[in-house]
Amino acid sequence: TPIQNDLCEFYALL
Amino acid sequence: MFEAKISQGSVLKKLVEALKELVTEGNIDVSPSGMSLQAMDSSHVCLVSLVLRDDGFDHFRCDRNMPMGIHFANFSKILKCAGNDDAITLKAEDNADQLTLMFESSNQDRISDFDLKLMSIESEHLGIPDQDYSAEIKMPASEYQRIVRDLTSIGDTVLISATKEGIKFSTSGDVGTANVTLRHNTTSEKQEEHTIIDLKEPVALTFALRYLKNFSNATALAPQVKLSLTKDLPIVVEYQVGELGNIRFYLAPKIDD
Repeated sequence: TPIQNDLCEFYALL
Repeated sequence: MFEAKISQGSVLKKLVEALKELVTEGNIDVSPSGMSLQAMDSSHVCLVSLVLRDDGFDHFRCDRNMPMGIHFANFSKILKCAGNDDAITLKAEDNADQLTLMFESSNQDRISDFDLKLMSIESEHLGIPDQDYSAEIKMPASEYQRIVRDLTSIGDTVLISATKEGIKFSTSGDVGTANVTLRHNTTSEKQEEHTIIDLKEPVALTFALRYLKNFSNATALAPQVKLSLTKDLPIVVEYQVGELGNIRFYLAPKIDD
């Protein structure tokens, strides 16, 4: 099943 | 000190209505170049980014950068006390623990002021790079709202696929399936009715519908909405707020595990 990813996996936390 | 006046106060009311269901609280950063906000929802799945430029305001002064920690449901309560035709002035002293909002009716016969308590919020900032997207689609904001509302009644997730044929929204659920395809269309004399599909390469991504529906709370802000898609990256749903700036929503895709 598709999983909902965390945005932090795509963009770096500053 | 910080002071900003916007004669079209309804814009501020609509902005807060657009994001208050998504984010409970966040820092509005004020600087001499304007106001901005970046806030994630509690599950870290989506993010709201708001940019309002200083020159979009009727008057704007900010002597030093500062974050204003805002509880958006409380901000909304106060903004609901402003008339739709009121001018709104925001004021805060440096390092203040409150934001003063002044509402003036259009014929200036009624003036009211409210103080909103500010909060100290430790915010996380994400670095979002400027990038080229595989597909950028501009469409009427009302059309986007209709599609996500209709599909939400059928399923939980939507597959958005952009090809040279158009942009297709597909979902399925207990009641059955649904597909809506929009084609590139610039025949109307009114630009806000156009659908413009700028495709560099075909792309297909799956998203949770309830967030996409939530983003459509910004429909009243702009006649058009822009969707930006790239494989394995969050979708960007952007509304231009006149000359003032823009509000963008980012939503992480669902990826097959």
